[in-house]
Amino acid sequence: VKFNRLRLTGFKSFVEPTELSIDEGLTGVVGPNGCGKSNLVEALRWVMGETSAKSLRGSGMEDVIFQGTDSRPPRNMAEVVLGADNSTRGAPPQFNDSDDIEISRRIERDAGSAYRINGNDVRMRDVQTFFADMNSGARSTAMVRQGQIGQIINSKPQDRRKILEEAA
Amino acid sequence: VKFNRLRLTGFKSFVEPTELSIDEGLTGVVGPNGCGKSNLVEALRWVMGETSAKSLRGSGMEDVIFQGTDSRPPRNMAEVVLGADNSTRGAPPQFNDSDDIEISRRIERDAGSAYRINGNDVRMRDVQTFFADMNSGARSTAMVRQGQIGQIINSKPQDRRKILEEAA
Amino acid sequence: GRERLLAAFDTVSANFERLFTQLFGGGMAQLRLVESEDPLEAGLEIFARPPGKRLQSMSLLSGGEQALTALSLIFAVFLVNPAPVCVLDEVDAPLDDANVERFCDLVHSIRKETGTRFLIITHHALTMSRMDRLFGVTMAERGISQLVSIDLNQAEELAAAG
Amino acid sequence: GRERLLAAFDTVSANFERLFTQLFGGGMAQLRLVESEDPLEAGLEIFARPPGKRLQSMSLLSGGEQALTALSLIFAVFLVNPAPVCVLDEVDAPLDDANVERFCDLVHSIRKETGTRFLIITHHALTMSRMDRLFGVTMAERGISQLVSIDLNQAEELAAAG
Ligand SMILES: Nc1ncnc2c1ncn2[C@@H]1O[C@H](COP(=O)(O)OP(=O)(O)OP(=O)(O)O)[C@@H](O)[C@H]1O
Ligand SMILES: Nc1ncnc2c1ncn2[C@@H]1O[C@H](COP(=O)(O)OP(=O)(O)OP(=O)(O)O)[C@@H](O)[C@H]1O
Ligand SMILES: [Mg+2]
Ligand SMILES: [Mg+2]
Repeated sequence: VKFNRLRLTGFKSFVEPTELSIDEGLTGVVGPNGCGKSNLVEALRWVMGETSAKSLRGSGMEDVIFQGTDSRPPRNMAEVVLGADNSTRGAPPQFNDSDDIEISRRIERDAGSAYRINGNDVRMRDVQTFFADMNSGARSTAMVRQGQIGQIINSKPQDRRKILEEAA
Repeated sequence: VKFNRLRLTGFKSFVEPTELSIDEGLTGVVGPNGCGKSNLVEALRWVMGETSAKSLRGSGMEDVIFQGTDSRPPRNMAEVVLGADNSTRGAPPQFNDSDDIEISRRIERDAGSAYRINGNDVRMRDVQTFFADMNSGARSTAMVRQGQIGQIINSKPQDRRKILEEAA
Repeated sequence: GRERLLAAFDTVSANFERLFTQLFGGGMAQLRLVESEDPLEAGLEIFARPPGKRLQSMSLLSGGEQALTALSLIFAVFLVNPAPVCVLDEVDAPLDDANVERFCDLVHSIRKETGTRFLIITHHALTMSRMDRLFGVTMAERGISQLVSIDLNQAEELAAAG
Repeated sequence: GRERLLAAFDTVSANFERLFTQLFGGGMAQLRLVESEDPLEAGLEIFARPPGKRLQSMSLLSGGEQALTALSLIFAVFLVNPAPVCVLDEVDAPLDDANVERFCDLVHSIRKETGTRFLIITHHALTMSRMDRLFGVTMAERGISQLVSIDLNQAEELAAAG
């Protein structure tokens, strides 16, 4: 399963549908302060099933919905889709019957989040399990958030030990 | 009182006597990771009467004494002297009778810290009061440690409120 | 006690709002005392609106925006009782070049206003170019620090090394 | 439970020691479980000896040295079960140029070993120059993000803007 694209609509500052292609090797993301780079990272963690609004810098999960600017009104819906090439059919059995996999999460004001895999409604836990089976996930060591290095440095030894648990 | 020089001997990686002149305007300090820039900052806070070894990245106050390298043995003593021009005689009365003021702190293994102002032994509290009278001090907002901006950003609102107390 | 903290809050707030707008080249921000009627028990919350964006809690801002906002708070308190020496250890680390320029502009203006001597530790070539003088710290002998005076033109090379 | 954590500790430790020495171009470091006989209650302490220096608790290292050490730990765990995508958000912020080069070398070697696709957010011109491709995020319209593909030569300009 090769993840190869991330599509955002109405997610934080990415109000218009935006697609980031995730190709092989090293992809750099650059730009001035506040332009949206970390928002991209959070979109990926969000579609992987991140449950803590605080870890996405919000007080509630609806804080990820585009909240408008001086010149545009807020939106009521945010959606992120993570697409993958599954031509080698390495996906978990229940999602392994197509060459392409799309995992999507959508949130609507006052209606919470809805998850889908290849168009089928699934529970959040199914999405989290899917990514865990890929050695991936919103909280895996593979997702190094801005400031997380500082947190590890300053963490209490007991909290730091928890980082090992992913390898166990 | 114009502070104009900082002299370190045996303080962390500054084993040889080293003098930093603090002139008017903006003085930049540069160099590779781990070369000693923050150690300079800590020397200044230390001579101002910093009491917390942890805030100097150590577990005990003796951690500021040069601990040796592959090619040099450890030292047993560290000393930092902060010098100031007092030709305008703006210092607190008991220290105001000379054109020049030197505040020094010295630590010896198993003997603790000794403070002096212009060669006279004083208590730590006298040094802390001296700097407080100058709107200065190891914990003042004027001493912004590496990573402190991150701490303010992540601090609980009650802890953040304490930063106001300096202005009260 | 309480009156002094509230008076300090007002002065710091005024400084903070002015400094934020200076550092961001626009926008506005405000401090709020929350969670208690008693200022000695209250929490300090920060709300900010970078130019063109909506007012939000500081926690929703980007890493660089949060750094500039925290710096505005630090200097807002500093200006109430300016110290003769101010040390800034790598505060410009998360800033892009445009924000580094505004940060340097601010430090220069504070220096004009208060006569404070600044010691600024940085890895940013742009910050180095705005200094009045530069010292380099080297470890020619491993584990042993040495201070050297740097020509402002030489600075580019040392920036490359660190 | 306990056996698995201890086995994981051994594997992660071996990775950690190797990665540290790779990132620092020498020296050594070690992980230690402390404060409890029971690994499920223990604390994880880190001791490190950059080249030429004495072994110390990680807390005594410089900001940049701590960042590299923490990165060694993160990748040490990562390599036990490599993920298909790895995102690094401004982890190179406190690093000087020499360390940025070694950081990029390490990421390239991990990519060779695991086939992981990396998304690396950075303000560092040197990191940008080591990427296989670059995307820029802009806010031409205030508060609205847009993604653009960047020519690797154009990168210098965008580094200047951010
Ligand atoms: N729900 C939302 N709607 C609109 N804009 C939002 C929303 N949430 C956050 N933002 C904006 O997104 C911006 C933060 O973007 P982000 O954190 O991605 O920046 P960045 O490119 O990582 O910057 P830095 O280099 O400083 O880390 C903030 O200015 C914030 O105002
Ligand atoms: N007591 C001591 N004796 C000798 N060396 C010490 C002592 N305490 C700390 N050091 C060394 O000083 C170095 C840290 O220096 P410092 O924190 O000043 O670096 P820096 O220039 O600020 O780097 P960075 O740019 O990464 O922040 C460490 O490598 C550490 O090993
Ligand atoms: Mg960011
Ligand atoms: Mg430092």
